[in-house]
Amino acid sequence: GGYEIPARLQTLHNLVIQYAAQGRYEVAVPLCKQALEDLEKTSGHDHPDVATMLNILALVYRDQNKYKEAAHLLNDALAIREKTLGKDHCAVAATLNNLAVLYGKRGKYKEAEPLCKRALEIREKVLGKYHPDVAKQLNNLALLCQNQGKYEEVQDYYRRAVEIYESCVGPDYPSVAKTKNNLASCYLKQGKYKEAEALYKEILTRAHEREFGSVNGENKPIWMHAEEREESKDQRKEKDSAPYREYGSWYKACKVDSPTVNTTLKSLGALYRRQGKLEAAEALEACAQKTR
Amino acid sequence: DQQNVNRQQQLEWDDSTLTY
Repeated sequence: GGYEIPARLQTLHNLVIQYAAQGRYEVAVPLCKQALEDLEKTSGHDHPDVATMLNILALVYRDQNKYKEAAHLLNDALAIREKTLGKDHCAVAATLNNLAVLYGKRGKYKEAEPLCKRALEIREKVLGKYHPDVAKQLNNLALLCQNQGKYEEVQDYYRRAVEIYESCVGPDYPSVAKTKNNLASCYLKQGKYKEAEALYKEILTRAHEREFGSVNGENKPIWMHAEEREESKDQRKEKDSAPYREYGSWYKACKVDSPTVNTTLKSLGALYRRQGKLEAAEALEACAQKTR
Repeated sequence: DQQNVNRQQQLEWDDSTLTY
């Protein structure tokens, strides 16, 4: 980058954030405007410090849900950064991303998408294809496409994000399970039930392995127990009083990353139900209840 | 539930715009 935020601006930023957090926008906004005026007088309009100050003020407007005003400031900041830092700079990508977020908040997904795409291109160029910030950008892009019903593209972006998370942070990173969940929900939207089911099973198997080690004949994840229960239901009916299988150890495992695992349990349960596998569905739903 | 999951997904703001 070669450019760092000056201490004076950092102090002012912290002060503005404090006022904004207290809802004292009537103090925060004039403070920002005064600082902007001072900066422009001493450094001129086209200076990175002015762009940073515009970003601070945009944040205050965003917090007040004044998205149009915020977007106007970010467009100004974007032009300054492109001029002073160059077109392919991470600060330019970040500004483009935040502009896309503001458009997204106003439901303008179509306008937001190209901004998000440009941010992605810059990050890939500067950071390489396998970087967590690239995955973050892919997540935002996927969400914008999802809101436009472009599921083929959503699928591509989430797949790439999963690949990045798995390659640079390992399979246990919570973002892997979260992104796989999002990808599975995109598969469901397209009626790709088999693909979604496979992903849900992957998530639950990983959660199991993390807690109890490799899966084998004795050591099985919850969905295998649920399917066995489904398969043996006729035998149990003959015996009349079959004991309900204990999933005690699984309740513990689910606590590891409960929001994602809980969602996955419910989603796979719903898929089982759709296939008429009611016993398997009940087993997962019971487990989800306990981990809530 | 799936809808709930989708609703929870939010576009992520990049805070690094203030640190450059």
